[in-house]
Amino acid sequence: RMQGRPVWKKHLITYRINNYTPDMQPEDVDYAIQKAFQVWSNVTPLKFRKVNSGEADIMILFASRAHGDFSPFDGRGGIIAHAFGPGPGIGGDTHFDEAEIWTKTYKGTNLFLVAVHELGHSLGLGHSSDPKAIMFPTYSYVNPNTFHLSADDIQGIQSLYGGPGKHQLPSNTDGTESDNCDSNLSFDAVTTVGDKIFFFKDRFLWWRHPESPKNSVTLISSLWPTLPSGIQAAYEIGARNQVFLFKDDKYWLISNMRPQPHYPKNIHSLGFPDSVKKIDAAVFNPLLYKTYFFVDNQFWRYDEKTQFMDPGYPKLITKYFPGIRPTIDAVYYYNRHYYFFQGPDIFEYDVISHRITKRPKQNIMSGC
Amino acid sequence: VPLTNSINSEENNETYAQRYLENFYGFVMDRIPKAKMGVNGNFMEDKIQEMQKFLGLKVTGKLDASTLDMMHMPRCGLPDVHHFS
Repeated sequence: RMQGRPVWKKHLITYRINNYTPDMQPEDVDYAIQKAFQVWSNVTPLKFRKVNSGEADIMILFASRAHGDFSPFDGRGGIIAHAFGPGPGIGGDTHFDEAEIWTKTYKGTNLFLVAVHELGHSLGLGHSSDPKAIMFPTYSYVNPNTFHLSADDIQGIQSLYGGPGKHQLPSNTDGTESDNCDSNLSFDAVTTVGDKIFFFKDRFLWWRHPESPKNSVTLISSLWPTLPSGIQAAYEIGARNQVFLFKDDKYWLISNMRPQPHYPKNIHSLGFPDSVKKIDAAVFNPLLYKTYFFVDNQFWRYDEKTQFMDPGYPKLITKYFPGIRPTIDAVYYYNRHYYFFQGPDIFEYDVISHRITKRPKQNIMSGC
Repeated sequence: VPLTNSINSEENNETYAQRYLENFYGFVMDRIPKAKMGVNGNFMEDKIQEMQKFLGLKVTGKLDASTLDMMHMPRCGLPDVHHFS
């Protein structure tokens, strides 16, 4: 903690990006900064709102050499950024040295990683002597997709603000929440993960045991800060402890609940033609060791052993899955059945007899 | 030529280290009377030790290679310990 233990006295904090580095696309800067704030909001009751004019609590700028705060930057290398602890005026402000080469990758200086560190100062954290902490004073690259705060970082920030309150969960967020008792509720993606079923919807994630009525909900970003919201398809290869998540033309691998390095990858590396821009739903069949990918009214089959698409695909969904309508929102495999989600409807489909065996009530989540 | 380079390099390292310790560990070179250079030397050694301890280096009090390497790494401009409790 900083001397005098400065903290923000409120939980809704505004920030403004005063100017942009020419090293990156402005939208990439916006994304890196937003994700960096999200890292801290995930573990505290704090919320951050971007404003585009006027004075924000945290003003963010890129500057070279002397820039009006008596702490001039020193050219490329050396000092790469600094920030001021919570307070009025310059308090909380974060400055990045424009002499560095700012990037969203491992090249140059990764803006997201430095922003997480500097915003830690903006919230009242000092430097950590733990080399694993993001608040360690020197910069070293770690994959943003696998990045997570250290225990020291979390203990530090929670000693100032406490942990995330229940209000971070859907019931009191900014109006985009889903009502899990809505009879018309549809899901973006559903998959088993170990002994649980994960349901993805917008930026939320519910999970429950297949045989239990109890469910829990969280933000996708709370579990995996670097993953996007709006996951469109998901499937699990249980024997490998692998879960694949899809959004648009990208997919991520989660292994043992941790996002893996070298992802996201492009879906076309799986063998899809260029005309496929996104996957609607996916499911792994452990009996065949093959994965079905559903795109519009067609499906592909991927051999997980050979890592190639099976020849002869795509095929029409309605022809090979009798009773299932042409487009599929989500599907998961459990106990020799597929569970297809189409809008508010769910179909239990026997993988051996190839027919619909049940139409469970929509109220798949407890309390509905 | 190698001897001269070596001396210059040592001076540069020391100057760089002094500035680093001033910036991040509250080392104040100017306030120490020149007559007490011995004390100054110890004070700088103390500050090097403080830095080495904080950053998880081997605590030698000397400007060894790993300490100088750490001093040359890109870093945040805030002091490591001076302003913090």
